[in-house]
Amino acid sequence: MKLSSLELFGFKSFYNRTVFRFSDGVTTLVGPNGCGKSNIVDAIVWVLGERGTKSLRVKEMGDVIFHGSNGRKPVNLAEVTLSLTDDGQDISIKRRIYRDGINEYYINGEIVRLKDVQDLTMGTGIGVNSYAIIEQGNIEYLAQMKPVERRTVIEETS
Amino acid sequence: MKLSSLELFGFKSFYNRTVFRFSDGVTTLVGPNGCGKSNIVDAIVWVLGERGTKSLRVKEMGDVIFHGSNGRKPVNLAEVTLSLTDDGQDISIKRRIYRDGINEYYINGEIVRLKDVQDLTMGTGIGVNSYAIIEQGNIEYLAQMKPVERRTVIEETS
Amino acid sequence: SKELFLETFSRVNDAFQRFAPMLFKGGKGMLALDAEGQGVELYIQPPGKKVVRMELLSGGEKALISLSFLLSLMETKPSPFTLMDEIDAPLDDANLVSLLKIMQEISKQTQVVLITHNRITMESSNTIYGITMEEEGISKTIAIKLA
Amino acid sequence: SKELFLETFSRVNDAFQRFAPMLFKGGKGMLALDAEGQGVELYIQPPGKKVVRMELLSGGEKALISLSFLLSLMETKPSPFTLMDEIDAPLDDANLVSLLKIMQEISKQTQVVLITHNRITMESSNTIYGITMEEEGISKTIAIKLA
Ligand SMILES: Nc1ncnc2c1ncn2[C@@H]1O[C@H](COP(=O)(O)OP(=O)(O)OP(=O)(O)O)[C@@H](O)[C@H]1O
Ligand SMILES: Nc1ncnc2c1ncn2[C@@H]1O[C@H](COP(=O)(O)OP(=O)(O)OP(=O)(O)O)[C@@H](O)[C@H]1O
Ligand SMILES: [Mg+2]
Ligand SMILES: [Mg+2]
Repeated sequence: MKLSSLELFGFKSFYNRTVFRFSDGVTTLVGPNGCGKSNIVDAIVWVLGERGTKSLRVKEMGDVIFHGSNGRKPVNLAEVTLSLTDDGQDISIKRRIYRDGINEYYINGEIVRLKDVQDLTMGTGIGVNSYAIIEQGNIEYLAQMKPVERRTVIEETS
Repeated sequence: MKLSSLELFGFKSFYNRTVFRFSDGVTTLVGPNGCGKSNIVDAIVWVLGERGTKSLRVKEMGDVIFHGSNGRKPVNLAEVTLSLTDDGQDISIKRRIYRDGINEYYINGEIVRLKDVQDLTMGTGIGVNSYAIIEQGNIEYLAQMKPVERRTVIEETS
Repeated sequence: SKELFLETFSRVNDAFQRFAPMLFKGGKGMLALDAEGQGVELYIQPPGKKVVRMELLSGGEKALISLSFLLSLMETKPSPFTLMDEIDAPLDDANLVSLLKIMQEISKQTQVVLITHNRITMESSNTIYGITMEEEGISKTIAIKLA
Repeated sequence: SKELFLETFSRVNDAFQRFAPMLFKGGKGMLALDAEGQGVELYIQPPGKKVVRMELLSGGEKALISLSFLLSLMETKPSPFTLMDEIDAPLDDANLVSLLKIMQEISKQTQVVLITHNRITMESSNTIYGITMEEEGISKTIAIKLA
């Protein structure tokens, strides 16, 4: 399984439809403080089904929708699409949230439930709680886990 | 009031008696991970009367005593001396801890109580809870204070 | 007393309104007493953005806010020294350079000690103390004066 | 099942005992089941130092431990990608270079994405995406392919 692209639209500071293509090897994301790099990490965990507001750095889920800036009004919809390839097959996972709070998930363009997204990603190493995603400021967490938590992480690696 | 020097002896990784002279202007402390830079910050808050083990990164106060390494046995005493000048007068504050747990404070070589050290530093801006000491990883704390805490910090600045 | 607090608050707020735009170029910041008069709220508007909750802001933006507030306290009641451990870690180069200019200014009346891994910070300082562990597990220091 | 866990544990532990000395040159690390068999303890001995509680270790040392453990999990069950936000912030240059060598190796079978302000990290990567906010408050990206 490989990531091919990530598309953000109206998600946090990404007012415009923006596409990232994932390359092989090592990719670095760079830019000034506050320009949107960590918002991309938020977009990835969000589209995979993150429901906790704290790890997304928001107070309520609607806060992930572009809230306006000096030159622009707020919008009413945020959408993130993650495209993957698995054994030659293309898979796209999309999540949308409307200003009124309605939340939708899609796999390959068809509307599904959160559970379907979770089932799709289970065991692939790509998922909301993947140990392989280290959020800003979280780098010590793997070292400071309690022994029982560490056991759980190892069990999930089998 | 100005800092003139800091002496560490048996404090954490400072097995040997080590003296830092404080210069005017901007001083940087540099070195590889784990070489002892943050231990110096610990030494300064410790000699000023820090009693909390968490901010000193230890489980019990005796853990600040050099605990041995590949080439050396543990020692039984840790001592830190902070020398200041105030209006032309030299003042030294020393704190010592023995392996058996006994803790002593000295001002200008005479044994005193913790309260005397606290009284000496009160209102000088030099003290255990000085806003001017930012420990590693703590840089966001001034931004994330609760409004009441922020008020308290401002009150202490009057 | 209440008058003393209000006067101090007003001086810190003045300073904050001057430092925030220096660190957030084109941005604004201010402090305000809350409705009950019990606490002090902090509002920041990075350039071109809306004023939002602190949580939404980035790691670097929060560090700059902390430092703007610190500098405001320091200007109101100078501390003999300030000791900062790896505060440059979350900052981009441009923001770090602005910060270091202000630290140089501050250092005329305050001893500034910065622990760092960052080359820009090292090069902007007057004195460097190197710390090593040649003998395993034991810290040793060497002073390198730049001036 | 218990056998499956013990077999996985043994593979992760093997990997950890190999990665820890790569990141802590001359150091050692290992995992161990605790007395009740309920949890997994982590022991690390940086070069020349005693094995001590995690709290005493420095910011950079804790980051290296986390990364050694992460690499061990990744070797045991490769993840299609890894995404790390400013993990180089607490590391000195020498440790960062060792880490990046290992990340290059890992990247042959895993897509590695690193958010960074660090020049050394940028220069070691194959592709750089720059993110800016020319239009105030709105993120925009440009891709700069290196190799
Ligand atoms: N819903 C939203 N609408 C518009 N802008 C938003 C929204 N949520 C967050 N932002 C903006 O995103 C910015 C933070 O972005 P992000 O955390 O990605 O920065 P960063 O590039 O990681 O910076 P740093 O290098 O400091 O970590 C904040 O300035 C915030 O105002
Ligand atoms: N009581 C003690 N005796 C001997 N060594 C100690 C003691 N307490 C802590 N240490 C050692 O001090 C080291 C940590 O030092 P410190 O936190 O000052 O590092 P640092 O230079 O700040 O590193 P970094 O750049 O990673 O933050 C640890 O490796 C620890 O083993
Ligand atoms: Mg960030
Ligand atoms: Mg440190």
